Amino acid sequence: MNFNRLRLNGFKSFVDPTDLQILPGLTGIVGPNGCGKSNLLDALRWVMGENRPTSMRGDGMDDVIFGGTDLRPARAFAEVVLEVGDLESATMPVQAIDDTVEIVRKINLESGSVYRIEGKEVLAREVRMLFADSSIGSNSPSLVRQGQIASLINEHPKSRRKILEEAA
Amino acid sequence: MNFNRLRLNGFKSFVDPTDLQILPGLTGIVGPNGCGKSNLLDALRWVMGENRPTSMRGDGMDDVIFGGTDLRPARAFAEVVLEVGDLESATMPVQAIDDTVEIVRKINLESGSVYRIEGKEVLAREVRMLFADSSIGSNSPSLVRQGQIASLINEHPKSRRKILEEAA
Amino acid sequence: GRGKLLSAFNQVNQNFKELFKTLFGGGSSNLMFVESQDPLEAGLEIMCQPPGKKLSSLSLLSGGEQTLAAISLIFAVFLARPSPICVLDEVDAPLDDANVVRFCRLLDEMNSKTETRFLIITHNPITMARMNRLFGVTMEEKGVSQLVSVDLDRAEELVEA
Amino acid sequence: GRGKLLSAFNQVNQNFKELFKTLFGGGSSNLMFVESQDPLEAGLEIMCQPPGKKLSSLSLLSGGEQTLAAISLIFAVFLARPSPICVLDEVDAPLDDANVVRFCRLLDEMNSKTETRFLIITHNPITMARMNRLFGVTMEEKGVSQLVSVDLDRAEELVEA
Ligand SMILES: Nc1ncnc2c1ncn2[C@@H]1O[C@H](COP(=O)(O)OP(=O)(O)OP(=O)(O)O)[C@@H](O)[C@H]1O
Ligand SMILES: Nc1ncnc2c1ncn2[C@@H]1O[C@H](COP(=O)(O)OP(=O)(O)OP(=O)(O)O)[C@@H](O)[C@H]1O
Ligand SMILES: [Mg+2]
Ligand SMILES: [Mg+2]
Repeated sequence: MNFNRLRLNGFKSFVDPTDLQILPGLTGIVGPNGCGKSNLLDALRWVMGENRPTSMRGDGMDDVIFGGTDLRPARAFAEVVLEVGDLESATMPVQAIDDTVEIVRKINLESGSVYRIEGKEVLAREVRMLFADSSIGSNSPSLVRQGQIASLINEHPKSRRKILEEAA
Repeated sequence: MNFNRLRLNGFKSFVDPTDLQILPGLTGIVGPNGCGKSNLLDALRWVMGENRPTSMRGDGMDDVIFGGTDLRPARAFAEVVLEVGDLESATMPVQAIDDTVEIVRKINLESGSVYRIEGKEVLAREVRMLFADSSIGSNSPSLVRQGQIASLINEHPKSRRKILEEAA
Repeated sequence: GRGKLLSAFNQVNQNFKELFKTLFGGGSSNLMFVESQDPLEAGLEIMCQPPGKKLSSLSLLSGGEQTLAAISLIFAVFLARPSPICVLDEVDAPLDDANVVRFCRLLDEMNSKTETRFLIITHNPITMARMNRLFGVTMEEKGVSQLVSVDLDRAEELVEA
Repeated sequence: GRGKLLSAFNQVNQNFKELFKTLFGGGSSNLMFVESQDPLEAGLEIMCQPPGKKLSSLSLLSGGEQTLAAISLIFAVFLARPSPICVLDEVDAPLDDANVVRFCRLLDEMNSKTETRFLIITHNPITMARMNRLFGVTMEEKGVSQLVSVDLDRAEELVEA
C-alpha cells in the first residue's frame, strides 16, 4: 500500500480545503508553534479510524471540527480524505476503479462519523481492517505523536510491552 | 539567602571534585547529551534534602554515588557542598563564622546520608527547614527538572494544584 | 490553610494572566479551581486563549503553546514568592525561535525584578547567546563530567559534541 | 499468540541492538521481559550501555540518551514489519546537534531499506536541511492553517515565525 495524499476540510485549524501530497522519501513539515503541524498527524490517524478523542487532544470527537475564530464562524462538519494506492491485500471491501482508493471520514456536529471507501458507506471496523492488512493502523508505532517518546520512556514496562504486539 | 557555589565530589558522573560558582544574573549551562548537565540540578536538590531516589532518576539513594567506568573504579561515597550567604532567617541551627554557611551532605555506600551545617552534624529535617525559611526547597516550582513541564501539562488538575501550595 | 491558599491563588492568577499576555503577545488566560468547592481538594485548571484563537483548556493547545502557558504558570508562582535560586532544565526545547526570544526576554524581566540567581540548562543557541555567562559540561573522558568556563562566542563548538 | 510474540521479540531485539550501536556510535543494549514468565503478561525492560558508561536501565540515562534509545526501539519494531507511512512529530527536540545528525543518517538508512514514505515534523534546521522536500504550515490568518511548499534554502524564514 502507498499513501498518496491527505485532504482536509474543516478539520481543526485546517478550515479551508488543504491537499497534502505524500511523496516517496523524506518530507519535512515545518512552521512556528501552534500553526497546525501536529493537526496533520491527527487528521491522518482520524481518517484511519482513531476513535479515542483524548488521543487527538480533544474531550469529545466534535472537537476536531473547526471551532471558529474572531474572523470565521465555526463549521458544522469536518472531512478528511486519504488516497492510497498499490493495494495488494484481498480483503478490500470495495472494487477500486484504478489502482487508487479514497477513504473518507466525515463528522457532522452532534451526529457522529460516517466512513466511505470509494464512495460507498462502510463501517469504521472495515476501514481499520483495510489498514491492518497493510501493517498500519492509527495506533501503529510508526505514527509517533508529539510527546509519545516521553511516554514510551516513562511508562510502566507492562504497558511498554504493547509496542511488540504491533510487530507480531 | 544567596546561593554562592555548589561543590561535587563523587556525585554521579562528577567523580572528580567540581566547583560550580553561582553568580548573579543568568548563567547558561551547556554541553552535549549525556555529559552531566541535569546531574548538576540533581546534586543541588540532593544537598537540599531531596529524599526520593526516583525523583533523581535512581532506584535507590546509592545510585547517586559514582558507579565507575571502563577506566575508573566505582566510589564508596558521594559528597555535595552548598555554600549559601546572606542568611536573614533566625532559625539557623548553627552559628555562621562569616556571612556564609556551608551545607554538606555525604552518602556512604549502604549506610545512608549524613548532613552537616558549618561542620556540625544535623538532621535532614533541619537542612530542609533552613531552606524552607528562605522560600526554597528541593521540590520548589523554581527548580524545573527536564520533562517536568510535560508533567505539569499532562497531570491531573488535582495534582497540579500542589504548585499553588508552594506559593502559599 | 484555606485562606492562605485562596490568597496565593489570587496573586498567582493575577501574575499568570500578565505573564501569559507577555509570552503570547496578546490573548488572555486564567486559572480556575475545578472538581470541588474546597480549594484544598480542588483541581487547578488552566484556560488559555492565544491571540485570535478560541478559549480552551490547556490540553487542546499545541506542544509549544502548552509549554509557554506552563512557563507562565511557573513564573506566576515564582513572582508570588521569589526564591534565591531558579534552575530551568531544557524548558525551551519545544519552542520555535520567536518564542525562544520571548522566553529570554521574560528571563531578563524576572532577573531585573528579583535578586534570584538563574541557572539555565539549554541546547538552544539563541538562549545561550542571551545569557550573562556560560558554563560548559564536557565528558572528554567517557563517563566523567568536567565543568569548564565557556566564552560566549565559543558556545557553538561546545554544543556540537 | 505467545509464540508469535516471542518471535517478534527476538527480531525486534536483534534490530534494537544494531540500531542502538549505530545511533550511539558504540556501546551495547538489549530488551528483556520482566515481572512475569509469560510474555503476554510481562513488562518490556530496556537495558542500555552507552559507550564507556555502565549498563543501566533506561531511566538512569540522560534525556537525550533516553530519546535515542526510544528511537532505536521504534525503528526496531518498524524494521520487523515496515509500514507504508511513518510520521515522526518533533522526536529530535531533546537531541544535541551531533545526535540530530546521527538520527538523520538513520532516517536515510530506513528510507533506503524500505518503500515507506516519511513525514518528519521538526523545528530543527539540521533535520530540515536533510529532507528531500519541505512543506510549511503557516497561520497568516490567526487560527487558520495553510499548507505551502518551501524552498529548502528558504526554510530558515519559515521556522522563525
Ligand atoms: N477544532 C479546532 N478548531 C480550530 N482550531 C483548532 C481546533 N483544534 C485545534 N485547533 C488549533 O490548532 C492549534 C494547534 O495546532 P498544532 O498542535 O498542530 O500546532 P503545531 O504546529 O504542532 O505546534 P507546535 O510546534 O507547538 O507543536 C492550536 O492553536 C489550536 O487552537
Ligand atoms: N551514579 C553514577 N555514576 C556514574 N555515572 C552516572 C551515575 N548516574 C548517572 N550517570 C551518568 O550521567 C549521565 C547523565 O547525565 P545527565 O542526565 O546530567 O546528562 P545531560 O547533560 O543532562 O544530558 P541531556 O542533554 O541528554 O539531558 C548518564 O549518561 C549516566 O550514565
Ligand atoms: Mg505540534
Ligand atoms: Mg539533561
